[in-house]
Amino acid sequence: MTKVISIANQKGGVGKTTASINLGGALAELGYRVLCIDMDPQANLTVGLGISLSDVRHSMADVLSENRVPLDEIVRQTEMPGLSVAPSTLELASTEVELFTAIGREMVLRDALDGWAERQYDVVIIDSPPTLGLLTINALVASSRVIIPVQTQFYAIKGLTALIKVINTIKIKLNHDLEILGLLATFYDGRTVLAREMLQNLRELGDHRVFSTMIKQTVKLGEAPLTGKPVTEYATHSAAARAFRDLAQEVIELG
Amino acid sequence: MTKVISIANQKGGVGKTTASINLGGALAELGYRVLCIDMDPQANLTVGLGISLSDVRHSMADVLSENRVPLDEIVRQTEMPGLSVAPSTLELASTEVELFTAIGREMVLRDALDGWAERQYDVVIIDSPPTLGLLTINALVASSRVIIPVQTQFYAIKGLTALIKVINTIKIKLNHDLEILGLLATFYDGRTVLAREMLQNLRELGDHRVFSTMIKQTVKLGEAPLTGKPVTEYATHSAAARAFRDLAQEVIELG
Ligand SMILES: Nc1ncnc2c1ncn2[C@@H]1O[C@H](COP(=O)(O)OP(=O)(O)OP(=O)(O)O)[C@@H](O)[C@H]1O
Ligand SMILES: Nc1ncnc2c1ncn2[C@@H]1O[C@H](COP(=O)(O)OP(=O)(O)OP(=O)(O)O)[C@@H](O)[C@H]1O
Ligand SMILES: [Mg+2]
Ligand SMILES: [Mg+2]
Repeated sequence: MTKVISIANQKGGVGKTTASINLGGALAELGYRVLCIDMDPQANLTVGLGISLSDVRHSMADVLSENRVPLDEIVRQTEMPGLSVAPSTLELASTEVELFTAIGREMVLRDALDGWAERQYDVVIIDSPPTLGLLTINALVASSRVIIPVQTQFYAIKGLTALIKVINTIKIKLNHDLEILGLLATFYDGRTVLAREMLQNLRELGDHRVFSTMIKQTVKLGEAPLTGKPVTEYATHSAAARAFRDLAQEVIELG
Repeated sequence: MTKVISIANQKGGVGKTTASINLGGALAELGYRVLCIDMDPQANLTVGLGISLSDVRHSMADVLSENRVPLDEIVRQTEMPGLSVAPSTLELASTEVELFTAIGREMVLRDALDGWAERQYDVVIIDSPPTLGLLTINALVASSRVIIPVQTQFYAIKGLTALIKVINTIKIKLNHDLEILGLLATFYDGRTVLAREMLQNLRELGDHRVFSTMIKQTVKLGEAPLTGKPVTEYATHSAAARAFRDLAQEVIELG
């Protein structure tokens, strides 16, 4: 049974792309067959996995547009065994506008994945843009789990209630299977009172699990994207690589 | 002559809201009459200036919707003399959808400001969301200048060309006055090779000015929003307050 996991948060810069690439890398390292899908027109996941945008002929923009190009035709292997990627390009922004008037506009990604992913992948990870628009909604409708990266900062914590409300609405109206797997504390710097206070706030929100794994502020996570590899490959003995391996274990155990 | 400045970048978490609030604070301190407009449904600027969302009856959502509520009715004074704010709420997200089919949808904010701001403010600063949708486009059409905060990180630099293309298109088709005032390096940590390299990349892009002021990584900028005050008030002698005072000087000199 393929697990489809969205990485979502409308707050910008909280570490969605970083979590997608590196959780993907850690799971692939354990032998899982992993597909990362880039649902962000910024295409950071695509570039962060070493693909040059000028080489991308077809992308998620084509899969979601009226042509409905099959996923098979766009998926590429990365340099890492077991880790594939469905790339995005800037064109995805205009596809989102096209989707506005399409029938069944919230289920286009789910329909593209239906049955197809089962045969080839154990895990599908979907990176989403910093909005609650149709691209993020398509990702949530296509998923059975969602991980919410949350920077240990004031604005990121404040924005959570609105995000959780949208996820609950999608669960009731469009996708009964959708569960929040957990909140992932990111950019954590234990030396500051602010980060410790915000982490405490996050844990006191109640209702949802906060992963015991925290992603600490580290320059290694800023450097890895320049190499086009997950941090588990780029800096395999680093604290960041260990953290994402711990996260992968938690994700596997939670099922 | 009122200067209207947008703070824009579709990359999330680069410090748009932080630059809006603290440049606003530094200019108000010098005696300029400043209005900060929140064009982001996340309403981080509104909350960061000490306004509780549950107190906001009318917001930018009403100004831009069919009711066209005048800006006068929503603007509030902050605790800091000379600094006012036009608040936002989550409803702004549905207003953006409404705008899609409105005639003259890109000029609604410009028309709301037209002539009104001249009488009351010296500077208007517009915070925008992490997308290149209609809310950001309205901000850019209403502005004569735009400041682009750029994290000294790989993805933020990669996304710049796309943003500058959109700004140039708006300049040609919708707003001939629009000029890029400068690129503002943010989250700079001089101890890391990555930040120094990315700053170098930023400066080598050519074409546009990079402010000599850099906003360094500092916990003070994460703490200030909890107090509802700009860092120039919250931590008046800090390096962050000095940096935004320097930025205010650069902005005044560039005109
Ligand atoms: N724990 C960390 N420590 C240091 N740098 C990090 C960390 N996590 C991510 N980064 C860097 O910070 C930047 C923001 O992270 P990232 O792009 O993954 O966030 P995002 O939520 O995907 O952003 P967006 O909202 O634009 O999609 C990136 O340049 C990334 O390399
Ligand atoms: N130089 C800095 N040093 C440390 N923290 C900072 C700095 N600048 C901003 N921050 C903090 O980092 C977070 C991201 O900044 P901010 O919210 O201003 O970015 P943004 O571009 O407005 O994000 P969004 O794309 O979601 O609108 C905030 O919590 C802010 O308090
Ligand atoms: Mg991202
Ligand atoms: Mg912001």
